[in-house]
Amino acid sequence: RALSTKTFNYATYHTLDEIYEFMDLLVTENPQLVSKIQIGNTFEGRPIYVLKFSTGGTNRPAIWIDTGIHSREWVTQASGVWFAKKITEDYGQDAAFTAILDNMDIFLEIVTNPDGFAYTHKTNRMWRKTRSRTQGSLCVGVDPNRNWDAGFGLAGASSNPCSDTYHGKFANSEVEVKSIVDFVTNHGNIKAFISIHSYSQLLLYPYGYTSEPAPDKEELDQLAKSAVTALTSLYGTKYKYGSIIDTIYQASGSTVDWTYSQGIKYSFTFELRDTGLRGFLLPASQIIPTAEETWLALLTIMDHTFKHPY
Amino acid sequence: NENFVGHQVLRISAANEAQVQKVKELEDLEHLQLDFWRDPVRPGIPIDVRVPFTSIQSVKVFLESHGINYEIMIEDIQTLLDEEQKQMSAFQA
Repeated sequence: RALSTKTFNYATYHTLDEIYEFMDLLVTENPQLVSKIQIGNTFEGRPIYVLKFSTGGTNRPAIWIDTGIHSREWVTQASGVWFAKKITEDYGQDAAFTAILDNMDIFLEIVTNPDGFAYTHKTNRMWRKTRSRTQGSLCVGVDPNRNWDAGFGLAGASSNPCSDTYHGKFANSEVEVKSIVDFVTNHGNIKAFISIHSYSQLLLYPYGYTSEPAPDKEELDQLAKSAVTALTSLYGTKYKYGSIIDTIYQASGSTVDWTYSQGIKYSFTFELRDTGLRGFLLPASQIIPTAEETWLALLTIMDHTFKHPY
Repeated sequence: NENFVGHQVLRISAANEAQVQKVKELEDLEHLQLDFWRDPVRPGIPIDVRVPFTSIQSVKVFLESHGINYEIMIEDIQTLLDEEQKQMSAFQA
């Protein structure tokens, strides 16, 4: 086990326990900057943690980043770990980023679906959903990216509990979703919300449940273009961008449709890289390059959010 | 741990809307236990699907009989999982 975040190996995949230990190390090493908040417990009773990066102030405008809501997308949790370390390294070193963190807080949820993630390590590497039980069905789990109260239950989600896109019995039925909903609602000052998935190399903005353009579509499109340009500049990884429904498919009850409906204008969702045609089985050697290039896109979105208060 | 020996991931290229619809029909066949990594959306966008060993022949026959192109993206999932596990274990050791 790593004794510090300096000796932690960012180029390999880690279990839930190892990631939680990493979070504790990061907090211990950076008590003035990082704190750990428990926002809930999973269906199976695991704690749900969010790292808060803050240089002070009260209820500052904030940026939310989550990784790993789909448990089998291991490169996302691994990237989240790398982002956490990067934030502590770059604060005070990178002028643009320091300005952001001097004025805004960042919340980072590295393992958004802890039950599912643990299950991928112990039982089924291909597991995507939560691990909640549905009364009257032998099938387990809900797709936590179809469980939000935005077009819930419309086309683009399944009502079959055995489906990988099962939307659940009602919006926010999953505690992993409800915990974020409560946190975001109570906070009330989150200005950007970025939910990170893999794979297929996309940067998407609302909507997913309707083809109606989002009121801020033009700005979101321009920002997505800038973010993708920054991302591609590092290793040449090609990304597409656009609204969810136009770029991939209709998806109802998705995370960023809900956050956008709550007034969080800069709501984006990423699909990270699949260089080498490995899908969810991206080799560990690609974790750091993936995180590095994604960070450039995140910086672009964070910087824009900071410079365009609303 | 669930075993994925012989599971393949196929990358399907639907040339037109009719072929996309045909692949969507596969989605509804629950007994095949297909796991769509990238869903059928529209022509030109690749469709990736994990096919259990027991369904491989049926799926390939279906695709070929409808003239739908595909290639094997991952030959054997379990081989990749073993590599992944080996790498993690080596790090932990």
